[in-house]
Amino acid sequence: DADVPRWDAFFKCNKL
Amino acid sequence: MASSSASQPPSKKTVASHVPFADLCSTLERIQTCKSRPEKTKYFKDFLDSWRKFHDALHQKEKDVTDSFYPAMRLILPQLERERMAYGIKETMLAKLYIELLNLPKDGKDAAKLLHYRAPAGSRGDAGDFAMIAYFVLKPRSPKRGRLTIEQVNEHLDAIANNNAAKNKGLLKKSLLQLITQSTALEQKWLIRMIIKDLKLGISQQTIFSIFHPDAAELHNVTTDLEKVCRQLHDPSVSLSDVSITLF
Repeated sequence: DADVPRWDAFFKCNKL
Repeated sequence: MASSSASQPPSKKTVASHVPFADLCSTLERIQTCKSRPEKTKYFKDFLDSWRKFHDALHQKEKDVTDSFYPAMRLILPQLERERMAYGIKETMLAKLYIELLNLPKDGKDAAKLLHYRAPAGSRGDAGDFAMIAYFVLKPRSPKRGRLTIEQVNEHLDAIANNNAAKNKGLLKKSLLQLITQSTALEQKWLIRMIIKDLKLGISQQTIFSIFHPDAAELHNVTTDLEKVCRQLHDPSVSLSDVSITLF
């Protein structure tokens, strides 16, 4: 769904 | 209560259905590991700010939004949980469950570590910290990638609490197994802490509240309702006096 924002774009987290 | 609710597709309407539980765990790990208070508050604030911005993007065309930071907050401050009933799970039960699940030799070293987690053992200084001991036992034996969102974790925890309230030990064990078999060792470490209700973050609930909103602690004192605090004070520019008008 193109309208749904992506969480990844809002939260930059280096995976531990 | 059925323990299969978490297997249903998550609603796309909440932030929690988009946020991987792994991202919360990474944040908690960073908060716990860093030494200084400014760093600890920064990691929490980064996560919270991302949540609020994503919330704005997700709900931008909607009115009367009830979605909030609550699904994450109740995992960060599990000692304030009021909606979900008790899990009925203590360290010894988890130890026995892990021994069974991982098929650990009953008289082996790892089984002993889990069962006697209070005994001073290694040089890591983790005696008494069951979650930490479990983490090292689980690390070589758990999935490398977690698959659950924050919403799904809450659904699993609901199922565990409901099965405990129904005194159904078989289903309680089953619902706990469903949760841990889909989680990495690091996620399980934090899940254990959430279930035991002691996160050991080195940052107080008052500090968490104050970062969330300057009036959060006060509203929580009055209502003891974490969901209400998160919903009413979702917008940092709204003050408690504005909210009070709606409350009373």
